[in-house]
Amino acid sequence: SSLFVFDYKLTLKTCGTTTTLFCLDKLFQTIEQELSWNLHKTPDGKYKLFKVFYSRRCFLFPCKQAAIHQNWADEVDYLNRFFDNGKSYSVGRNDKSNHWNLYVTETDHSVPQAKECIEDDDETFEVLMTELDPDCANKFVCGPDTSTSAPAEPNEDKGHNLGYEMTKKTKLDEIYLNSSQDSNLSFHHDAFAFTPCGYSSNMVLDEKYYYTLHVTPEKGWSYASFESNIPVFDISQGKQDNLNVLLHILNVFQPREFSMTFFTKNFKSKSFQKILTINESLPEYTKLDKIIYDLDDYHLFYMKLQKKI
Amino acid sequence: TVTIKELTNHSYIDHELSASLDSTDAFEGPEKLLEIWFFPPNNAVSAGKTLRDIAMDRWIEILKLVKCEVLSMKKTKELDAFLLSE
Repeated sequence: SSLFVFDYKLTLKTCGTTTTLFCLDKLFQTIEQELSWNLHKTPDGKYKLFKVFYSRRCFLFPCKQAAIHQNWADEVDYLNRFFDNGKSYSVGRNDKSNHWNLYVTETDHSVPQAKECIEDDDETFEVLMTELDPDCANKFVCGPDTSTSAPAEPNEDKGHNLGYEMTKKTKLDEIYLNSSQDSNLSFHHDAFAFTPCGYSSNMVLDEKYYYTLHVTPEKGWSYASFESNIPVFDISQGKQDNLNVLLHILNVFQPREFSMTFFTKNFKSKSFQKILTINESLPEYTKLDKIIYDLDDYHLFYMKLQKKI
Repeated sequence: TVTIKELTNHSYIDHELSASLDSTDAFEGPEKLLEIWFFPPNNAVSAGKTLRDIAMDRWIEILKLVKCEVLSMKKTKELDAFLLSE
């Protein structure tokens, strides 16, 4: 799980049986008390914020979830207690219980936006992979007695050391061009290898863009997620696009099935145009679903693919 | 690409938690993803404190309600990236 905190935005991504939405009450109390922000509220006390997204794939074991997270309708009801103008979508096939759910509020345009904000390059690319190739999944198993280079400095430790080694071994730090030869962008990395297995990592590129990976390699419910807000085409000066990114990730995990979502504000962008036909460059996979939503000021692209037998 | 110095420049790390975590019972990978924009990007309105002024122990309290703990955190010029226990 990961949390990314910006000046005016946060992204919280948690797996397992976590209760993500139960942070809202305390979060708003903290913000109002500690930051003295007077957040917009409607007469019936709902927050009218610039934008809220909440999304998740169907769980593998929904009945093991806690409280409201056992079903999407309860989550939507809970979110609607906090936020004004929320809309809920189920994207993909409902009959297979592996569709994707989205809750999004209408953008609050009452807050003036700085001019350059309009041309904002905000995009989010997410790939959710199941039934990983066993050999690939095994790279994220470290076992109870894996030896690693013993912590050398006081603030090093085994989990982070192993996480670093997993990143290097699987080249998950090379998804975006950032080596000193081809980019002068700053690159920060934090990874942790769980015992006996599992991996989480946050990478930050150019101080403000992140990608994050979470892997549950166990046979029977193996899963890996990738999420990024890196505007790859711009940041690589046209040298890379989301197809390069996707191919790198699929090569590391080789899932039998995966879904991808791509949010963009600018549907005319090269990135969005390229992603519309991305499945044509994936000969090993067959397209199950391809869905495009126009969500007031964002466009959402959703695709589900399965490995050809 | 990542260099070994990235193992030593955390802004925060919980060694005790790191050494005690056990993922034997992990079974649910699919995540819940919440993103909240309190103000527009490049916000021209609100001056003063930002989310990044919220102290670590406050984040730890908030995340406890989610059933997460903070493993480590990296700070850059524009964001704080927390790695969490789940």
